[in-house]
Order: sequence, then structure tokens, then C-alpha cells
Amino acid sequence: MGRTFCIANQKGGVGKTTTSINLATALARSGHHTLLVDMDPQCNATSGIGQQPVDRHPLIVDQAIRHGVLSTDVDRLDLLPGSKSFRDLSVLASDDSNHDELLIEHLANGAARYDYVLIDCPPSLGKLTRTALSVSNEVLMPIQCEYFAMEGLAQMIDVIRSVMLDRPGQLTFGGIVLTMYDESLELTQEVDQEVRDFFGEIVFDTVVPRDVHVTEAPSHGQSVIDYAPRSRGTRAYMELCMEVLERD
Amino acid sequence: MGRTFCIANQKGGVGKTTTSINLATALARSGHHTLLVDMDPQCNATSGIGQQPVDRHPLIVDQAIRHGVLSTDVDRLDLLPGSKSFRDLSVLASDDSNHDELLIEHLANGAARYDYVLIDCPPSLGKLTRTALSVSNEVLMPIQCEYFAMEGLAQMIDVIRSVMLDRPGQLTFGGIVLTMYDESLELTQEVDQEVRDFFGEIVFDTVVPRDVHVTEAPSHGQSVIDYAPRSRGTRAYMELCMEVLERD
Ligand SMILES: Nc1ncnc2c1ncn2[C@@H]1O[C@H](COP(=O)(O)OP(=O)(O)OP(=O)(O)O)[C@@H](O)[C@H]1O
Ligand SMILES: Nc1ncnc2c1ncn2[C@@H]1O[C@H](COP(=O)(O)OP(=O)(O)OP(=O)(O)O)[C@@H](O)[C@H]1O
Ligand SMILES: [Mg+2]
Ligand SMILES: [Mg+2]
Repeated sequence: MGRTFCIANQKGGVGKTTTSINLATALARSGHHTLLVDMDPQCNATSGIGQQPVDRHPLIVDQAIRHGVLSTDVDRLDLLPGSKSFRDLSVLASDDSNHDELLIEHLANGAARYDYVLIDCPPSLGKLTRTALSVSNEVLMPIQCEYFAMEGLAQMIDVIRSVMLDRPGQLTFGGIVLTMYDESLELTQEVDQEVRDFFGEIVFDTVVPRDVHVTEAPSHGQSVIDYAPRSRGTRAYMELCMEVLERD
Repeated sequence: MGRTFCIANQKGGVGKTTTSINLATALARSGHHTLLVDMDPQCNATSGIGQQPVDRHPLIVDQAIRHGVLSTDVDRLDLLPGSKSFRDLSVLASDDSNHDELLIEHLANGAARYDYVLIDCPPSLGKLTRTALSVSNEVLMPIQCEYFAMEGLAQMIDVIRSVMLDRPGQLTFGGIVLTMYDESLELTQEVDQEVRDFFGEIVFDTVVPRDVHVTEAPSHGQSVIDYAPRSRGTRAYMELCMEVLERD
């Protein structure tokens, strides 16, 4: 049985998409059938690996997701591309629980064929993120070690807890990864310490340093692992992958 | 009559809050009565200048906003703090147009007493951002010169256009400011060029460079202008302020 990770943090620009793309690539490269699911109407995960968003998405038209899954240039890595039409989903009245259950069922069925599923979420705690949490076994939170990092965490933890109460025994807190790490900044050390004090063992030892190759890779439609195989960004995401596999 | 700016971009972490805080401070310092409105349930603009979010917000309890406005440590700069309870607002059924009109009326009335009002928005194009757009004269978009910058722009422009159609003659495209600018990156130059080709004159000449003082300032509850008066970040936001004033 596979593991499904929800890559979530309502704070913007902390590396959710970058972590989704690069960790999914690393997992596929280490021999595991992996599905990358783009749940963001902005479709950055889709374009970041050189693919196009779709107008007609299986989750919107109530179809099994295999109808929309694409293979990628990376062996064993598939993509369920995002769609701009998710924007309508995210503003639907939140009491349409029938529709929610359909989405959740399609995603869960589709996920069953993979060793790893990674779901890239938008910077919000709305319907899209909650749906992703409801089909996931684990939440993986990227955190950027700057001042606003700690602020939204309490809210995120509330939402995660409420999903855990709805579906007991399914969702766990998978891990926290510190991203865009700038060792030279004292503030970075302070936030790092605060996050580790607060969350303890679930914080990965691996931190992802700020690396220009990571910034450039999506403009070539590639993960940093393919774009710059010997870069610090690549090494970090390969190490993060090893830590994820060890926790299995 | 004053000018009300909506600081918006649904891409996360591009410097909306940083620009709201620092431009508002610069405008107040140059002699203009300024109101900073925090419209984000994450309340970063509020904590970034050392204040507390509120549980009971005038817009939620249908009161004139002056009941919630606070003075700050900066002369002529007031703050309407954010509230976590905005999260409920952002998921309200989008057809509650009576309630929308109330919000818009309260905000517009409150704004009338100031020379400048800056509204910091969350990374989404939902109800909160649309409400902010509906009371604004101008949209100010911070853009970070990295690959995903151009992607969401088409969607943002659609939403801005639809608000302009609803309220003809009120909302204009005020300006685009390039943030966290890293001159050493070729990608930065490419995105800069693309943005200027696409948007032309509305892109400010001033770019805000990446500067550690800007990152550190909110951890001291201050704008960078107060925290590090001689830094490159401060100079950039003062220059941006001059360009905004010149366009009046
Ligand atoms: N380690 C890194 N080094 C350099 N640049 C990075 C790194 N990680 C991410 N970036 C860049 O930072 C920007 C924000 O990252 P990303 O888009 O992955 O964040 P996000 O959390 O998905 O944002 P959003 O909240 O908008 O979905 C991107 O331009 C990305 O390429
Ligand atoms: N010029 C700069 N130099 C260095 N750091 C910066 C600069 N501008 C912003 N930052 C930092 O980058 C991070 C993201 O900025 P900010 O929170 O203002 O973006 P945002 O668009 O408001 O994010 P969100 O989409 O979550 O609301 C913050 O930690 C901020 O302090
Ligand atoms: Mg993203
Ligand atoms: Mg912000």
C-alpha cells in the first residue's frame, strides 16, 4: 500500500511546489512509482515540469483520475496536471459534502496504483487543501525560516486536526522541511530552533539551501535534479528523499 | 480625495505584505495621512509592525471601521489590524452580495479620511481580494522575477477586469513593482524584460533588491525604514514612494 503526502502550508512562496516537484522526482529516481498531483489553480507544479494545465479535469467532470494522468520525462513519475477551473471548486459552498466525497473517492482510487503520491496545494486552507488532506496519509509542510513562518502554523494545525478527527487513523503529521535555508542569517537559526523546539522529531534533518539552480530549473521545465544534477539543491532533495524512505 | 491601493497577487510570497508595510510607512513619513488595512487572515501586515490581530473585527460585526483603527509608532500611519476570523469570510457563499456591499461601504467610508489607504491581500483571488479591489482606485502588484511570476497574471487580470466592469471608472491598474530583485540571476533579467514588454509604463522604474534587513525587520515589529534606515531596502521603498507620489 502506498503513501500519499499532502504538501501544504497556507503561507505563500515557501517552496510547496518546488518540494513537490523535486521530492517526487527523487522518489521516482530511487525506483518508486510516483504520482505528482497538482491541486493548485495556478498550476505551477504542472508548468514547472514542462507540461500544460488542462481545461477539462477528471475531478471537475467527475471521472476516474486515470483519464487525466500523464507520464513525464522521468521514468516512474506520472503527473495529474492542474486546471485553472479548480478556482471554481475552491469557491463552491463548503456544504456540498456529496461532491467532496466523490472527489475524495476518485483521488483515493487513483492513488492506490502508486508507491508514493504527492499532492501540491495552493497557499490557503480552503476546500482544495482540505480535500487533499482528506485523501492523504501524511502532511508534509515546507517552512521558510523567516519571521512570518510561525504565524500561520497554529491555524494550519487546527485544520489538520479537524481532518484527523473526521477520518481517524488515516492522516498523520509526516514531516516538516526547512526550505530556502540561508545559513548566514541569524533569523534563520532562530526560526530553525523555534520550529524544532515546537515540532521535535518530525522536522527533517535535511534542510534545502537557497540555490540559484532551484530557481532556474522550472524555467527549463525540469526538476533541479534533471537540470543541475550536481547542485546543492539536487543533493538536498536527494537527501530529503532518503529521509522520507527511511521513515517508511 | 485620497487614493486607495489594493496590494494584490495570488502568487504566494512575492512581497505583498512587505510592500504594504514599507510603502505605507514611507508615505506616512513623507507627510501623508495613511491607513494600512490588513485583509489577510494570516495577519502578517499586523504582526510585521508589532501589533496583534483582533478577534472581533469591525468588518465582521458590521461596524464602521474607525472602531477598529489603531495608531502606530509611525506618525500619520494608522492600522486596521487583520483577524483570523476573516477565514470564515473568505469561504462565505459568493452570492451574498448584500453583505459584500456592506463591507465595501464600511471600507470606503473609513478610507475617505486618509490621503492614502493600502490594503494588503492574501495570496488568492477569492472574496477578500475582490472586496479589496472593489473599494480601491488602483491595483499595485508586486512581482518576484522568477519563473512562476508570469503564470498567474492572466487570471489576475481577468479578475481585475471583472471588478472594473462592475464599477466603471473607479479601479485602474496602478502599478507593478519588481521585488526581491536579484541582479546576478539571468532569469531575473528575462522576467523583468517580459514584464516590462507586457505591461509597459505601469511598471515602476524602482526595483526592490533582496536585502537581509528587509527579512529581519518584521521580527523586530518594524518596517525596514525604521529598522535599518540606511539599508538598500529602505532606499528602494523610499524611491518607490516618490514614484507613487509623482504619479498622483
Ligand atoms: N531552495 C531554493 N533556492 C532558490 N529558489 C527557490 C528554492 N526553493 C524555491 N525557490 C523559488 O522560490 C519561489 C517560490 O517557491 P514555490 O513556488 O515552490 O513556493 P510555493 O510555496 O509553492 O508558492 P505558492 O504559495 O505560491 O504555491 C519559486 O520561484 C521557486 O523557484
Ligand atoms: N526585498 C526583500 N529582501 C529580503 N527579503 C524579503 C524582501 N521582500 C520580502 N522578503 C521576505 O520574503 C518573505 C515573503 O514576503 P511577504 O510575506 O511580504 O510576501 P507575501 O506576498 O505577502 O506572502 P503571502 O502570499 O504569504 O501573503 C518574507 O519573509 C519577507 O520578509
Ligand atoms: Mg506552489
Ligand atoms: Mg502577505
